[in-house]
Amino acid sequence: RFEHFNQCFDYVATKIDDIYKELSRNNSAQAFLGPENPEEPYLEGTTYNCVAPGKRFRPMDNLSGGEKTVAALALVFAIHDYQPSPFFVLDEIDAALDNTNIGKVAEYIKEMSKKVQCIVISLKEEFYNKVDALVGIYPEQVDGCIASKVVTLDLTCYPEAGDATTAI
Amino acid sequence: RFEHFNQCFDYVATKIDDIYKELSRNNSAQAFLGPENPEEPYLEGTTYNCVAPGKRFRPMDNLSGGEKTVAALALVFAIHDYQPSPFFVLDEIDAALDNTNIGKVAEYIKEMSKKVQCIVISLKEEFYNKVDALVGIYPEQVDGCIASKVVTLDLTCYPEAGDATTAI
Amino acid sequence: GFLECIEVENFKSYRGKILIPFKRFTAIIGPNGSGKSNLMDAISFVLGEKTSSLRVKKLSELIHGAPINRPVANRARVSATYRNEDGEKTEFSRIIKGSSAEHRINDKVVSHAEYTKEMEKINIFIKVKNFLVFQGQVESIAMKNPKERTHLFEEIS
Amino acid sequence: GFLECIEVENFKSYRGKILIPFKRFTAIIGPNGSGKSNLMDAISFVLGEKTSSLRVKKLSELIHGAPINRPVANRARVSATYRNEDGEKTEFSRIIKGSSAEHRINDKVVSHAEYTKEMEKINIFIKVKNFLVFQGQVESIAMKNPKERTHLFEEIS
Ligand SMILES: Nc1ncnc2c1ncn2[C@@H]1O[C@H](COP(=O)(O)OP(=O)(O)OP(=O)(O)O)[C@@H](O)[C@H]1O
Ligand SMILES: Nc1ncnc2c1ncn2[C@@H]1O[C@H](COP(=O)(O)OP(=O)(O)OP(=O)(O)O)[C@@H](O)[C@H]1O
Ligand SMILES: [Mg+2]
Ligand SMILES: [Mg+2]
Repeated sequence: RFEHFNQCFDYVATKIDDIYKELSRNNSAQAFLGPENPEEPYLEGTTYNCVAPGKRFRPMDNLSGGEKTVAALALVFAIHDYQPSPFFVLDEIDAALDNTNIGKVAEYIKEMSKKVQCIVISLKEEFYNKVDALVGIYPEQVDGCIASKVVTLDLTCYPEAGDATTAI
Repeated sequence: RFEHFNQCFDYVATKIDDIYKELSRNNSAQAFLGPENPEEPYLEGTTYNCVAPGKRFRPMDNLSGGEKTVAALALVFAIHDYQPSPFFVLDEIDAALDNTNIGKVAEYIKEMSKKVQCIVISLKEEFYNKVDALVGIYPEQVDGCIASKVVTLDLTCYPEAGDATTAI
Repeated sequence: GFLECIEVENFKSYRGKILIPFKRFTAIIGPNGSGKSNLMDAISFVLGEKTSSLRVKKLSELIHGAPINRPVANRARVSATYRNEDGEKTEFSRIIKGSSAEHRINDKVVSHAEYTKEMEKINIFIKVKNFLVFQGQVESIAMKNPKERTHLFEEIS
Repeated sequence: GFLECIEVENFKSYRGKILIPFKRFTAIIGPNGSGKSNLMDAISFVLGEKTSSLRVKKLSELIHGAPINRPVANRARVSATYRNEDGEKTEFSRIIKGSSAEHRINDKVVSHAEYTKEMEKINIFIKVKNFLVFQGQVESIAMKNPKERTHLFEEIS
């Protein structure tokens, strides 16, 4: 059991720094995962610290809302990489991100979707304009109760992802 | 003391339904505040239920993320109305809202700012394009540490709020 | 492999049978309250997620119309079609009947344990949930305390 | 009345003296991590908000540079200029010196109790906080449990 724990921990700890650099598109960004008790890491807690691009080392609760979201995504993607499921579902992960970070995260997920299928829920066009397909949901009154209706749009038939926005 | 409690409770309970209708721009929207124990409301809990526009009465935890935000804002504004402070500060309240709800909430706050000064923090242009002034904050490297720099833009000198977006 | 499509039947805000196809990178869009998160709940449900993570207290509340005491039926169903690298299709289904859920693989009733085992063969570990991020949860993932983080690693390994 | 401007000096990510004017309806915009929520912390701080709501554990961490162990000074200050209906100006200031905070009204040192009393005269009740919504808190306001809601009403009345 401890064997498994250490194997998983080491894998994620080495992977997370690369993922965080790629997500922030900045090599000065750093992410560290460390055991509080290096002899027996499974007994104590695990610390997680990030250095946001261009900033110095500081505790996690000093990060802003958007900086925390990017740090959290790096952890989620690193953990997933250890035992990758065939697909991912992400519900409005872009809520706290500014447009620059939305672009970076959407680009990273587009790249990732080559290996792992990605299904995202979003309200922001800046986030979903790079996808292969859109599933549009709209409410309709049926028999006095609101029901969800669905339309789909396959974007792979348009030459450039950028054209997707004109198609909508 | 109980006198005060009842006075405050009654004020907010009557006000909240109007505010919720105004925020959703829909008269079919309803908001109810009720004591669990009508004899002595201060002893037990207070229930809060909303009927989202076009839907039927259902428990609060059935609402979606965006519907909960609008319901929460109605409560915040109703409670504020009882002892109104001269100004309001709201930090990214628009995170879970779609563009239609952003428009409605921004319009409501613009109207409210005639009585109460409003300071909002937002990442979305659809939210801040109706304001009187913009305070722009950007990070700058000073002596190895990132510091916040400020620029301000007074929009009242542009004829129409709509022009604000071209000015930026 | 990948998730080719899911079919929902009388599940939450979805009335009747509705088929939803997916590609490599798919976005679900729509106004507030339209049913986007309900679709994620449908995907989580068919993979075996427990009721409390689906924003309801009992299975029967997942049936369309239940929260306003007008359920349209006494059953609801979600089926997921998975296609593996070799192009073979497997259909996973979960059906709500009254207060319990039935599990099916390619329309054959199987036990909950068998269903979970088949899922684990395609690397879907619903207990660990390392592939689902629910609405509003992303920031709290970064702010877990050190002990919770160790626990996370234990579940995965 | 209304808040005409605030001046921050070496507070959180703000280095040196910076003056920020406000109008009837003002938006604070800027990229992630630029310092928008720190400005809200400055407004809350000058109104008497306790340290734990400002995302720090001790007063001294509010000084610019403290989280990276390079505080630029041993003091930090926030001043707020309030103008009432008749056009009269009142300047409220809070200054961090080491591990305690000094309160001033129109540059005269006053006690914490006096400061709070003056604030209540212009209807600012920092204990109730019915006019501040911090980042990420809006949804949890709707989802409070019934007991917490009653407590909210008790504080206000
Ligand atoms: N069993 C059910 N039958 C009918 N309607 C239901 C049922 N369960 C939930 N709903 C309705 O579904 C709606 C919520 O849908 P959902 O949470 O998916 O919205 P959403 O599209 O994610 O919105 P947002 O963008 O605000 O997050 C609510 O209005 C709720 O009342
Ligand atoms: N005392 C301090 N000295 C210097 N920098 C500080 C200090 N306290 C906090 N910071 C820095 O301020 C930044 C956070 O600022 P803030 O939370 O205001 O961002 P924000 O503009 O609200 O971003 P978001 O849009 O992501 O919410 C962090 O990077 C943090 O390290
Ligand atoms: Mg949702
Ligand atoms: Mg912020």
